[in-house]
Amino acid sequence: YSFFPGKPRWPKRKRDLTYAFVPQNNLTDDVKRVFARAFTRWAEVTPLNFTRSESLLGADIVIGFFSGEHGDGEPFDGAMGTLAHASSPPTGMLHLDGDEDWLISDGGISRRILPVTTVVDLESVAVHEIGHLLGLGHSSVEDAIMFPAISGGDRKVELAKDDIEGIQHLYGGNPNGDGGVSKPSRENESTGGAD
Amino acid sequence: KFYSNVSSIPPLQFLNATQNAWETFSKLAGCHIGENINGLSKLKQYFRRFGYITGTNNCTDDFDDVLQSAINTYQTNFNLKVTGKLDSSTLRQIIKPRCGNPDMIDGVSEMNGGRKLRTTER
Repeated sequence: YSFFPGKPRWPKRKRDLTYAFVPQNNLTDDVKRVFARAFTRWAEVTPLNFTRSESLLGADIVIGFFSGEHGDGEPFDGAMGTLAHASSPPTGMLHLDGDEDWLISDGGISRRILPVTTVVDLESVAVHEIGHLLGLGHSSVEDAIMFPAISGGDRKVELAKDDIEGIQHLYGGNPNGDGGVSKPSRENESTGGAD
Repeated sequence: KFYSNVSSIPPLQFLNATQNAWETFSKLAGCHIGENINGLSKLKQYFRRFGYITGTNNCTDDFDDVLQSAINTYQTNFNLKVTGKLDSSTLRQIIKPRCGNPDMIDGVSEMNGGRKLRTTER
């Protein structure tokens, strides 16, 4: 695992973080549930909690889908290529490429959901980008969520030991959990604990 | 577009699997230091985009020591055999879809055990 330069993290007074979706995207509840599940994966192994806000105003994290140039100097490049990017704490911007074909999976942990395809598993990307929002950089461990690349058709949503060690270096473990070492799968929950 | 399940994906999406701007890098396979090949400048832009090349000089189509150093670092970060060449396994990794955040910031990589690696364009 790695960190951003200077190892930025959310301050101690900010353990309950709110997130909101850009309203112009008009995302369905199915899409929002994918993000809720993604946040839950990080909440399970840290003292952080995530709650969805209906308003951008005051939200710690803002999530939106954009195409091409979208104002942050890091334009998206159409289908495939770069899929998403996110800021380091405490900025809280998560941008996804609106030109991708996204798969809204309803759960399951299989590593390859499809043969070679240009469809990208949204939850896999969301879990990765939330790692950035919380302060993790990229990892060289291929099984880790924070590995920078993912093939179209692949699904990788479970935090690896490397991810958990990295995030717990920044925030410590979940005081109500088991540290994430042998946590049971919560794949089939409809909304997860984050929502 | 959002697809709610695998069966809702049109067959065309499977056929378009290689639709990716970075696929053009595949034709650079086998390039090595000293060569001047059309397309290497785009590959240098890719490496600059993800932090492997720093500096503001124009990217050229020369396979120079800057590019070789960037490839070495990339191969280290992605657990590939460090050859400094554009071999097939390196190119397969390069063209994969990926996160837009850089792997290196200010020329420093903390990937792969925190090894400090630096590449500067001259």
